[in-house]
Amino acid sequence: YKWNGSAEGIIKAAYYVAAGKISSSVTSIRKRMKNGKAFEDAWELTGVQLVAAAEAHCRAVICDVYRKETVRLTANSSPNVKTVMDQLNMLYLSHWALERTGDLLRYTSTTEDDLISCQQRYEELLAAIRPNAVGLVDAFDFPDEILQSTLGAYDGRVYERLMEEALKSPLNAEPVNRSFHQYLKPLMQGKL
Amino acid sequence: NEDLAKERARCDFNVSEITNILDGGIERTKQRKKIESIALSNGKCCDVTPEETLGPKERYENAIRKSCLYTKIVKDQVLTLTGLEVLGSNSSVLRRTADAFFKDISPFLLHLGMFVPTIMGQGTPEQQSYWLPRALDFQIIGTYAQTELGHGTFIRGLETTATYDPDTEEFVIHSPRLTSYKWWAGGLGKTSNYCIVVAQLYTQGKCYGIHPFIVQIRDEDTHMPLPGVRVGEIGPRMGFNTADNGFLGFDHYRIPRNHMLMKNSQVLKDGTYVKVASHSKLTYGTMVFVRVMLVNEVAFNLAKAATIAVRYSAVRRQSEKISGEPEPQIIDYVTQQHKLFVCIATAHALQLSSNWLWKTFSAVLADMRGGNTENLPELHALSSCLKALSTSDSAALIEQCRLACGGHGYMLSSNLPLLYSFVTATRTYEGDYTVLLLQTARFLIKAWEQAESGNPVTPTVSYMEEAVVGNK
Repeated sequence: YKWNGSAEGIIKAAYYVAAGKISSSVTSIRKRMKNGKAFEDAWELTGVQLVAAAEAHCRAVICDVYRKETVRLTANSSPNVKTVMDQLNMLYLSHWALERTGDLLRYTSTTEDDLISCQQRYEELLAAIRPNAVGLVDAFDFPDEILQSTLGAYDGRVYERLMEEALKSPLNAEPVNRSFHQYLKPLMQGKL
Repeated sequence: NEDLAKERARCDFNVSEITNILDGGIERTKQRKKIESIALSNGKCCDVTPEETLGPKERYENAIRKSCLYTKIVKDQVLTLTGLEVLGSNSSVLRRTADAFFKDISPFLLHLGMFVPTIMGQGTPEQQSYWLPRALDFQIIGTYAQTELGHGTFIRGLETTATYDPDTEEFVIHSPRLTSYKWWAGGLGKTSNYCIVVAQLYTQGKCYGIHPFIVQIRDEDTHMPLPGVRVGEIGPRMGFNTADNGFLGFDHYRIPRNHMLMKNSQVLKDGTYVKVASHSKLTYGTMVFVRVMLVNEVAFNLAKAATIAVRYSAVRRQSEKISGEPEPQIIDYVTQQHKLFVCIATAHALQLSSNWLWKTFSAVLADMRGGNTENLPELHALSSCLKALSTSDSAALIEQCRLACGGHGYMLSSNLPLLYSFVTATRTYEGDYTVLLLQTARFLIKAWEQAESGNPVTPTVSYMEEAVVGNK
C-alpha cells in the first residue's frame, strides 16, 4: 500500500495495519501449533498480538465510520460547517496515523517523508481549528446545570466560581476548627 | 468573561448547525431542548451543600432524594409531554438531563437502563404486560445482577443456580459459595426491591446454562430483605459512589416458575425444558445493547470534558511568549491545542460511531426476528471492540483534559475528576478492555481463515479479502 495522506488513504492504511496484525497473529498461532502446542495454548501465547490486532481493526472501523458519516451528514451543510467538520475529521485521522507510525512503517509502504508531511498537516490543522475551538465545544450545547463545572461554565467566570465553591466547604463554616484546641494548641504549647 | 466573548465573536461557522448534526437533526435538537428545559427548570436548587463534601451515607440518601425528584419530573411532566416513546428514542436525552441532578450517578440508573430493557428483550408478552407497567410507573424498582464476586465477563462460569422443583412449581435460587455472590450491580445495595438475576438453570437433573430470572429481594412494603436473601452495598469505590453498587446472595430462595424470563426458552410445569428461540446467542442481546449504549455514554462524557477544558483554556492566561507582553491565553499554545482538539474530534468520532452502531444493532435485531442470525457474530465483535476502545480512549482523553487544566482540573468542582472516575469504570464493567478485544480477535481470526479459503466475509472485515490476496 502506498501512502497518499488523504483521508481515504489514511483509512486504507489503517485497514492495512489491521490486516497485517491479524495476518501476523495467524502466522504466530500456526507456527506455535506446528511446534506442538495445542490451539488453546497457541492462542493464549499469541494474546498480546491478538489484542493489538483487534485494537487496530477497531481503530480502522472508527476512522472509516467517522469519515463516511461526516461526509454524509455535512452534505447539505453550509460551507464553513463542512470545512470545520472536515478539519476535525482530518485531525483525528492524522493524530492516529502519527500515534501509530511504527505500525505504518511496518505494514504499509509509508516513508519517513510521508510521516513528516503528516506531522506538518496535523500542526496546520491545529492552527486552523484554533479560532473555532470555543464554537465547537459550544456546539455540544451543554447547559451549565448539566456540565456542573466551575471551569467550564458558559460565562467563563472561572475564578469567581472556584472561590464560591471553596466557600461552600464545610471546613469554612467556622473560623477556627475544634482540632486547634484539641491538638494544634497543645502541640504548639508543648502540652500534648 | 471577555476572552470567551471574543472567542465566540470570531467563530466563523453556525454553531447550531453542528449541534443539529450531533443531535441527529433539527427536530431532535428541539425535542431535546424541550425536555431539558422542563427538567432543568425544576432542578436548579437541588444541592445546597456540594455533594462531594458529604459522607457516604449522606451522599446515598441525597442521591435517592434527587432520584425520586427527577423520576417525578420525568413521570409527571416529560412523559406526559412526549409520551412513552421518550424512553426509547430520547433515552439518551433523559440520561443527559439527569446529569443536572446527579454529579455522580443515580441509584436508579439500572432500573431504566437494564431492568426494563431486559424485561422488554427477554420476557414473553404476558410477562411484559405484567412487569413493565409496574416498572415504568416505579411501583417496583429493579436492577440487573449478572456479575459475581468470582466471575465477570466469562458468563458461562457463573455459579448461582436456579433449580426447578416441579412439586411446588418453583425455582430454587442458590449461591453455592462466596464467589457466586452477585457483585457490583448499581442500585442493588439499598434501593431495588426486584432484580434480574442471571443463574445456571437446572431442571430434571440437567444444566441448561445461564438464564435470566426476575427475583423479588425486598418486601414491597417494609423494604426488608426477604428471608433467604442476603443483600447489601459493596463499600467505597474509586467512582460511582452514589450508584449504590451492591452484593446479593441466596440461600435456597424460592421464586415462582413464571419468574423465569421465557421469551427465548421455557421450563414447563413438569420441568421440561423447551428452547423457543432458534439461536443460542439471543441471550447475549442485553449485553450487546448495553455495550452499544456505552459508546454513546462515553462520547457524551468526553464532550463534557472537552467543553470544560477548552473554555477554561480560553479564559486562563499563563507565562509570556514574548518578554514584556501580556500572558497569552493557554489555548494559544500549540501543546495545549494538541491536548484538546483531538478530544473534540474524538467526541465527534465516537458520537457518530455510536449512532452508526445503533443502526447496525437495530438492523441485526430485525434480521434476527426474521430468523436470520448471520450478522450476529459481526455485531457482537463490533460492539465488543467499540465498547473497549471508546471507553479506553475517552478515559485517557478526559484525563488529558484534566491535565490541560493544571491544578484547577484537580478540583472536584471542575467536574473533571468525577468524569474520569466515571468513565474509567466503564472500561472495566460490561466486559473488560482486554477480554473484549480478545473476543473480537476470535471473530477476526475466523474471518481471516474464511477469506483465505475464498469464502465471503461480512462487510466490516471485507478488507481482509484484498489483504489475503496480497499475502498469497
